Amino acid sequence: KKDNKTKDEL
Amino acid sequence: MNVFRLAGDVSHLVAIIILLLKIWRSKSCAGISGKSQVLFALVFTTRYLDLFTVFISVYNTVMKVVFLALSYATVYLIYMRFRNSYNSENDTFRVEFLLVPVIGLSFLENYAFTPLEILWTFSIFLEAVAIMPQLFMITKTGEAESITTHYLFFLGLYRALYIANWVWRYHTESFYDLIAIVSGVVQTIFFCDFFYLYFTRVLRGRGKMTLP
Repeated sequence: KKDNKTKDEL
Repeated sequence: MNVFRLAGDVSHLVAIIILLLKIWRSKSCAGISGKSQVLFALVFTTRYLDLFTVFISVYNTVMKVVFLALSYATVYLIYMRFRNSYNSENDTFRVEFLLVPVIGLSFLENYAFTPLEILWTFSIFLEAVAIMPQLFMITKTGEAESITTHYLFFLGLYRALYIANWVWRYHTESFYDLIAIVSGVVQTIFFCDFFYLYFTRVLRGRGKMTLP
């Protein structure tokens, strides 16, 4: 399952 | 955060400010696609809904708010304040041809079937194609003012730097986000033809970019 780590990108 | 990511964000900010200042100083949005700017405002709006749900960092929150404010200010200048200078007759790209497939695709391909995730995916897919009305307008009129081309250069550079950021993150964190990467590569490819014209015509010739 994917975490939300690119969500810190703009 | 790495140097590519930071340079990408700065490049993105520079692009948006160049466009806003150009319109503000010349009191004209001639040659600018209002449709592309509305799509970018929609991209930021649907992507940054997480401003209300999670806190990531001060940098993240400030940049999101700045991008939102600047994109809405740009749309305001084009459609309200300087609407007399808006070339709507040349801004004829049919955005529904972008929106319908992008909406469909974001429902089919996402990380979770929740409203926020679908809207995030929608924003990533839409950003990849949002510049098409602007590029279409330049192709139609056959020219672009140099400041408009500087705007497009920094906008394209931003996504190209993000690709370098993803390569870096893959190697250092073993992390990758396929939706973001595929869309980002597609988005950057749209700029390749423009980059070629920018380097061969605008930077050497100074002044307007004219198409052959």
